[in-house]
Amino acid sequence: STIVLVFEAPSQQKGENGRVKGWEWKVQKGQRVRQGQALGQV
Amino acid sequence: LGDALRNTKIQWYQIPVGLGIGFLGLVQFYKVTAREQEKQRDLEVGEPGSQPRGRPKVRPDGPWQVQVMSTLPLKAMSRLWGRFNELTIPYYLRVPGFKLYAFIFGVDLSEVGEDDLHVYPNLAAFFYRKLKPGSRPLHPDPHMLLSPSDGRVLQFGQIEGGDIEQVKGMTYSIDALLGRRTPTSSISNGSSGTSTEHAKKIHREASEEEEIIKSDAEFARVNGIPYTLPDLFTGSGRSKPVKDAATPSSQSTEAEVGAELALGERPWYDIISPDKTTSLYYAVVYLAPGDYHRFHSPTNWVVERRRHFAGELYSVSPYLQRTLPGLFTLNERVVLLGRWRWGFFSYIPVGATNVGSIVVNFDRELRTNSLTTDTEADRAADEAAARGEPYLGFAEASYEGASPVLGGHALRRGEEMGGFQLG
Repeated sequence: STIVLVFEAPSQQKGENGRVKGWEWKVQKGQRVRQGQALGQV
Repeated sequence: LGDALRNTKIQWYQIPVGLGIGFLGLVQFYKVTAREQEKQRDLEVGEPGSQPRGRPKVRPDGPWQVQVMSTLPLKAMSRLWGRFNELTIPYYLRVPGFKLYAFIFGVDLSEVGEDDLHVYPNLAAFFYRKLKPGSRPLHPDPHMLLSPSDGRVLQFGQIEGGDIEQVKGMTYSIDALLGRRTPTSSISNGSSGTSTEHAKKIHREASEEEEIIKSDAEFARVNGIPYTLPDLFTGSGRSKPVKDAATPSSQSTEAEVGAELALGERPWYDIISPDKTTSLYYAVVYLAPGDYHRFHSPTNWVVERRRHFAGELYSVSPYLQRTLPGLFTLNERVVLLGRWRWGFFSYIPVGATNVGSIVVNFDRELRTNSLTTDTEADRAADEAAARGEPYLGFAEASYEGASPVLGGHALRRGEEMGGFQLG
């Protein structure tokens, strides 16, 4: 079984201080995750 | 008879070569004609006046393994598998059986909800086990999007041009995954459909509205849903709301509901922020057989609609995901559409051969991997064909009745939403 998430989030863009703003993934492809673990954040 | 069999002389004659060739030619001609007729019938589906004949069978492309699999009655096999696993296991065989299963599939028995494994009467119950409280702590940062379940992150990324990359070079359309348009009312079968009666019901309940608003405002505050009630009413938040006309005010009229239905005809991606400050992202989490098979809400969000695609039940193993393009658009799945802090949000549990039954806790009417559902889907396809419309491939229900103010069913971060069951 599989769960697919499709969602809208702010696009990634570079801020004035060079920091990336917008959606950021916190996982790698193929990584094992547990329920409640972070996938990403804005 | 015995005497006749023993004493009758048998004489063998050669069949003329021409007759054999003619016979083989006839067989081949029959096969080709039958194939052509089948193709012609597929083309005629949807044309006015054509003979209704259920959902057209999708024949996936792929290597020979996929071709062989496509000839198997996967849904029937899945149901049989489910029935088999519901058979009660003898008491003294349960613990060794579950321990063997845990050894093979890597289940951590120390976190299983019940200490005494005898409690699980069969494999189906063990498979749909709960975990001990606290064994899956949520990430402390409330702004994080959480993993909905245990599993492996197979793919994630940004959706560009409406396509999701399944593996390198294989993509499928997001429209095919989620469904493009809301079907006509004949297919809607939700607990509170977008019907005139629903609008009238909302109108009758208008006197109770103030009380509802109080409770929903309280809910929003508790769950940290970062929009205010006026945002929900007017859609003046960060992104365009799904349905402007869904506001259940005391002024709800049939015209509003009509407008809502009209909005339902829009492609789903029309809801994306028109100012292009947002993008669409996706993530695919694969649950292995030994994983905890209940799924949870990854964030605070509101589910507005459910679309049930009664498709096939191919395996969703990483191998097949690599080799069968558009696997998720072929399989039976439940598409939950709604919105979260940043706009559109959808959550799609996809079934597989061994776990065809998808349970959604807040939707008692949903029946997946069911013969009845298949029959209903065939009937809907027939009706669509009779009307001269294409079959959209899904049945839709609306959750607006769950909370008239929020416009759907609100879910807390980490809340259990449902799960996958064997068969």
